[in-house]
Amino acid sequence: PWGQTSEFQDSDLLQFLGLEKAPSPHRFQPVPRVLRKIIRAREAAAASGASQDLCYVKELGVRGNLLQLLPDQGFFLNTQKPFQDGSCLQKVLYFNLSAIKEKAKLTMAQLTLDLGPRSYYNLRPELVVALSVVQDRGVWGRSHPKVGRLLFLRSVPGPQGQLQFNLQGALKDWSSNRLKNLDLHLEILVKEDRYSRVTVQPENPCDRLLRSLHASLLVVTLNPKHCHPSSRKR
Amino acid sequence: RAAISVPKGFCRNFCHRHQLFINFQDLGWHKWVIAPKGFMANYCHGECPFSMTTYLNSSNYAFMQALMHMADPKVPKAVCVPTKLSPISMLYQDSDKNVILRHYEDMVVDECGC
Repeated sequence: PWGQTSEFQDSDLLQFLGLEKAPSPHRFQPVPRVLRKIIRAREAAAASGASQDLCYVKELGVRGNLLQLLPDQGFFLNTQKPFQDGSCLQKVLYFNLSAIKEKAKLTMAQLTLDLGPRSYYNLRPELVVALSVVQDRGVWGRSHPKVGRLLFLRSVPGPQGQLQFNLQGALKDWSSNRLKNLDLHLEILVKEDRYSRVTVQPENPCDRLLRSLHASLLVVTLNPKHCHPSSRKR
Repeated sequence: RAAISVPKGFCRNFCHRHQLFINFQDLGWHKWVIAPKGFMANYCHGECPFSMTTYLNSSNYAFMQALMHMADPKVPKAVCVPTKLSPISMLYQDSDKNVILRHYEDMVVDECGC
């Protein structure tokens, strides 16, 4: 009997969840540990009957009633001739921001770059990660994007682990212009003198980074209609 | 209040909260909802007789409606409804493969009344 009513339930589900299209019934995207931690904590609090302020995300230290993890839909550049001038890889990170509602107040925008699993052997080479705004994307897959303002330049000890960047400032500019996407240029460079030592490793770390690099944008928003700060505080 | 005598075994028919676990797999929602797998939503059910309206977390209106029902049976009985609800959080994936965590108000029945 459940199967017979699934069509009815699907349309109701869309309305209920506030979605425009049916969610993909395929495999789930990797869910960050912090989101699982939040949902587990809330389930435990609900089971114990404890009152919760669901407009405050304690684990992230920000107010918000909606957390959205946007996957990177970008592409690599110069994959044919890597490693020139210390450049390990270049990628355009593309995030579709249409899921962020205009009336919501942005309280957090955190980019996570996952360089790969941590291990003793991946400690070298030392890398430099440069993240810039893309001014002009050009034609997808054909021309190079025009790189604009540099947002972050950070040294990291090796091609492993997760890096986090606060993009709230960058995203506010984009949301005020009501643009529906965010394009970033990511370049990872190998620091001089250390690159020669890389060759003794069984696999070139830049090749491995090309396969293992994963980027996602965690956006937290607060809808004032659903969250009343004064009454919650009382 | 002390003068009201309650027939033995009748209490279970009075308005109160009943347990109801909603399993997303039964609804086919597990295809989108990552967590939780389900939740205890509960529901309200039971009679709201005039004689018990003061005991059943009743509104003044339920009292008046129950009184009117006694005087005129065409007036419907007072009904058993949720009087306190609480939200839950849900983690799910949308059509653009965004993973979303948001809370939904009024999902769990905490208390019932007439």
